[in-house]
Amino acid sequence: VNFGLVIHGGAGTITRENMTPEREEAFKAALNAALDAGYAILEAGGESMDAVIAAIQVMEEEPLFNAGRGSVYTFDGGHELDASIMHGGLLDAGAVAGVRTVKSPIQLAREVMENSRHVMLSAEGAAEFAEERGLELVENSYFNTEHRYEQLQRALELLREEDRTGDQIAQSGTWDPAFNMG
Amino acid sequence: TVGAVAVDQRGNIVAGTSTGGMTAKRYNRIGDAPIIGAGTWADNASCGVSATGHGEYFIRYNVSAQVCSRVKYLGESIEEAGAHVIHNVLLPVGGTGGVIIMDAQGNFSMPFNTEGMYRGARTQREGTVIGIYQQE
Repeated sequence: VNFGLVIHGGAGTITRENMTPEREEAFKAALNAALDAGYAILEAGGESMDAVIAAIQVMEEEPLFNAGRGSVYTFDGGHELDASIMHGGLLDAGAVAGVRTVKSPIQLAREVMENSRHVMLSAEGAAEFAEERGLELVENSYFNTEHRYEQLQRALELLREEDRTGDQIAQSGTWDPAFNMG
Repeated sequence: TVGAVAVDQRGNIVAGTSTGGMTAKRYNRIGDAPIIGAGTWADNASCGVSATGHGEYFIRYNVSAQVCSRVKYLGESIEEAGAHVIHNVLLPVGGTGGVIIMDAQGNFSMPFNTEGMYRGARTQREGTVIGIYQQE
């Protein structure tokens, strides 16, 4: 088998004109670090489940990406995180939505898949399950970053100008990917 | 949004996705990332997919599962299936974003219809590929 992995760190209005060489190198280094983590497991004969978790956890801890630390802010100034995982051999799946205090949402999605009778848990119930499973919990402020906070301020200004909510913007025909994806 | 799809030495595909969601979202809005079939899908008989983009569209068009269904039932390659869904299904209706795809043979594809997508792959056969912009 030609083993390996493929990763993404988000899509959007990303052009050379709005990217500095330093920032571009930082993104490439972060992507390489995620590939390193996942590929090492595969190369050693490990399972694709562990490789996916390892690669995603590197990106969850990297403030450049919109996941884990570096997540965007909600309208109210907090963070709500979502994750899911699926095993192609078993067709087992696990997912979590709207979690605020679980350090690694992708690890919680795996716990839901492997150690619950359910596919998706949300919000406080998901956090309660995470605590029962011994996963690391953090304050919601753990996910704060300065650049995402500045994005929120710009977004709120736009919303005030347009007198609309982010949800309405997402459903409009003139929705700008930059608004969502930073 | 971040994601990964891997195939191990036993040929098992796993796909995963993790996200902070959408800037300034309200009302406990949830996008496609935690929706099995929309943001994430894996089936050893076809492929594994993780998606990133405008979640409301990825949910309605069941994007990740649709890519794998085209591989499974139409016999398309992952390149053909991914390109069709991203460029011919999503883009005409205003759905923007991309997917990463890997099959059980370690073939991979990373189609997207935005200006850029942070992406990378490493396989035993092809080594490492990193990209950000179109035409990379």
